Amino acid sequence: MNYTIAIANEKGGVAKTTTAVSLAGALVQMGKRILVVDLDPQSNLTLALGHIPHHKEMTIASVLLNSEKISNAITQTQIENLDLVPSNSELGVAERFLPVRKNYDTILKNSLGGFLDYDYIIFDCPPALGAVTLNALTAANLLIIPTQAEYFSAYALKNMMAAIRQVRSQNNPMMIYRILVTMYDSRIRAHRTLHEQLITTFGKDGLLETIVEIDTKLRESPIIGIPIMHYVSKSRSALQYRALAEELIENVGEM
Amino acid sequence: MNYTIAIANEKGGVAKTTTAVSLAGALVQMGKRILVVDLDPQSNLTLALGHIPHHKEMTIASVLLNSEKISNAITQTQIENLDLVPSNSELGVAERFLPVRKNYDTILKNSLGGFLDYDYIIFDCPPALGAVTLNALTAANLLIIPTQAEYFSAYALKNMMAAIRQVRSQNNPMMIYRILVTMYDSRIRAHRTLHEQLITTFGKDGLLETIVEIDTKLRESPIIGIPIMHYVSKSRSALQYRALAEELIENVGEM
Ligand SMILES: Nc1ncnc2c1ncn2[C@@H]1O[C@H](COP(=O)(O)OP(=O)(O)OP(=O)(O)O)[C@@H](O)[C@H]1O
Ligand SMILES: Nc1ncnc2c1ncn2[C@@H]1O[C@H](COP(=O)(O)OP(=O)(O)OP(=O)(O)O)[C@@H](O)[C@H]1O
Ligand SMILES: [Mg+2]
Ligand SMILES: [Mg+2]
Repeated sequence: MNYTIAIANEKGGVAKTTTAVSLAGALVQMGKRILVVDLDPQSNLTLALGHIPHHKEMTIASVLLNSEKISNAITQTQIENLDLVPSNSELGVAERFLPVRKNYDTILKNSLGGFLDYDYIIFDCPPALGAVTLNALTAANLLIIPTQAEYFSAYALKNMMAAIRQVRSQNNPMMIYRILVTMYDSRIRAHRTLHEQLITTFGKDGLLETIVEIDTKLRESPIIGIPIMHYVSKSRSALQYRALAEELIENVGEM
Repeated sequence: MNYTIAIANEKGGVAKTTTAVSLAGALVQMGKRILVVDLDPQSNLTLALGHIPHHKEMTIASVLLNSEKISNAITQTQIENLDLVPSNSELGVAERFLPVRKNYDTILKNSLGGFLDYDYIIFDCPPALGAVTLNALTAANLLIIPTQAEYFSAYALKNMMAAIRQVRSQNNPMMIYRILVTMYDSRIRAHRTLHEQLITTFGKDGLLETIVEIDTKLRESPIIGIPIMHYVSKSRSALQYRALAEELIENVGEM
């Protein structure tokens, strides 16, 4: 009931948004009720589900900055049982104005109250370790860290581990994390080498077995405004994101 | 003399850092003296030039947050005539603490004083449109916006154009911008379609003719800590980044 999953990484362009919308799509096809929350002023998750960000009056910014009830910001999508809390560029000021409030890092967690009725709530985070991502980590039961098997991405895991230690010591001691390798191409030597290193460094408890490979269909589905499994159900990435949903439910904590 | 170039895009993972280090490498090979400035707490530019971010006492954070002279933060790299102002994760608090200062958006511009003696100064920006990127745009003669020919990246140009209008109306009316298509693969239909759309929307004055294609050597050169043209001089991307340097010098403003 309202199990929360944050999708975060300071590194940009590692498929955070793609993972948020694809995992949501896979869980919906398993009969779950899903709420996705767009925490990025880029509003890519909002866009990927067919909505127009600047047309939205009520967004996550209203919840985080103006104490609006989150239920008033929820909107439906083209997919049944998949609801969205959208964002728009107004969220851009959150990094500046959130930190001046007392206990600013628990604002999102406290907004999720008992009335919400979802199996899973998924947060898509901006490529930063600021106040907004801190809110998502504080509210999350599980943190999924999408990463490319490339040098800068691997280095970013260092800051991510530091952020996990900080959040666990402050407000969320029970948070679990898992690293997900995305945009993988086994023909690329750097990918094979770095993937091996990730297995050695993080092992089975840190690194998910499921890998998401390069699939050009993932570049196309956001244009239509639906998750990959609703766009091309038998594509390689749809199968891999379904395998991800199954691996999480079978192996990870209370999911 | 001290011509400033900002490399920025709110969208993550579009090759901002790769473009900053590669363009710097190309300009050095043309006999120019270059200073690169790492404005991202991820410190990828610092890493790409062989430095260890958390070993750095004096970084750009000291300049922006503690009024340190920028000349005290400059360090040499393995490449002659290519100097670096490094960053480390301490820069992460800049989004929170910079905006409380008066005229915070001109701190970087004012730090560049007359004593610096470079042909070009290149800023690598974080994937955000916050106080740090605003400082870079305010200080820049030229803004280069690397973009992938993909849906989310194309959408990000909307917020970038809004940021350009804001900066031009406030402190930097003469700033020029150019969009650079990166990580291009002509075999991908989405890339061909979106590239056509970019040409129609932005034309010759907005979109650079040079395109940087996918080249796995660009994933390897940061591991060695040197720019692509010093790693594999005849690689496709080294040639394309040289062509970029030439196109900028021949066609753009006062370069
Ligand atoms: N497995 C994949 N195969 C091919 N393309 C992919 C794959 N996953 C993501 N992409 C594409 O790569 C780009 C980056 O993905 P995405 O925008 O989801 O990353 P992100 O981490 O959310 O980026 P940001 O840091 O800007 O929020 C997008 O254009 C997306 O369509
Ligand atoms: N032309 C290219 N061909 C292949 N790989 C590339 C190319 N350009 C960049 N890359 C790789 O793609 C990844 C993203 O590039 P890079 O980190 O430079 O982007 P960025 O915009 O600086 O990301 P961030 O938003 O996190 O700062 C890196 O792993 C880089 O090595
Ligand atoms: Mg995203
Ligand atoms: Mg970068």
